[in-house]
Amino acid sequence: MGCFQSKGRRQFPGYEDPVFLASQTAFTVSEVEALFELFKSISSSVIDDGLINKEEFQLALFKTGKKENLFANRIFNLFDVKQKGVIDFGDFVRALNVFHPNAPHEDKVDFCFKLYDLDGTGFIERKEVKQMLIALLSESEMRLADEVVESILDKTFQEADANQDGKIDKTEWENFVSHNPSLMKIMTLPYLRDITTTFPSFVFHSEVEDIAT
Amino acid sequence: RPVVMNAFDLISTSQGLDLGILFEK
Repeated sequence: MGCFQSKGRRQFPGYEDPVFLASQTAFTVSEVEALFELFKSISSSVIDDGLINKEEFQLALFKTGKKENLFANRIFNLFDVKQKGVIDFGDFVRALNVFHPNAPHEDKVDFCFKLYDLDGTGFIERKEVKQMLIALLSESEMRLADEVVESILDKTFQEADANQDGKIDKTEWENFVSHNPSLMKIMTLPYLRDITTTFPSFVFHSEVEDIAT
Repeated sequence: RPVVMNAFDLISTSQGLDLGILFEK
């Protein structure tokens, strides 16, 4: 196949060989190539530079790039592991790998902890949980009195903050989610099992000879 | 006495956390 395809993929800064990415993740080579189809469509939606910026990420999630969302922002920052302000293809595949149904449970628990540890101090603090609750309420136009928000926080910290120091550390988090497995639901995307049927056009753009592997 | 929900159960319903939407055409 050839030069034409290779030249095309060089326009994607941070593009990595699907065989290499498959060897590092739960994805097959075909699945990595199918993810590239998704990556191409998101990364070209505003600026066709082969990278996903925050506006493009929010556009893919909300169908509008202007809508700022605390949670989408936080996920973007966790995908952008090199903190470049953009997500390249390697970042995209490795981050989505955590959401694969076959990814290790510990990786999901760890990613989710980082997601909620907004300022990255290694603890989920009460003020962070309050900030997230307020963001959720404004997003859903749900109104709750401050006393209700505080009572939700009281109950949550009674359950999750075993040493009652006002913040949830990693061990407390692991223990808390083991008793509340529903909290890990957002960390698994069943879609990732069917990625090759969702994006079948990867077959026409494949650079790998035996795409079944 | 009203049932008080867990904060993280509420937070995890945010649309911004639903990456599944990326795969819905």
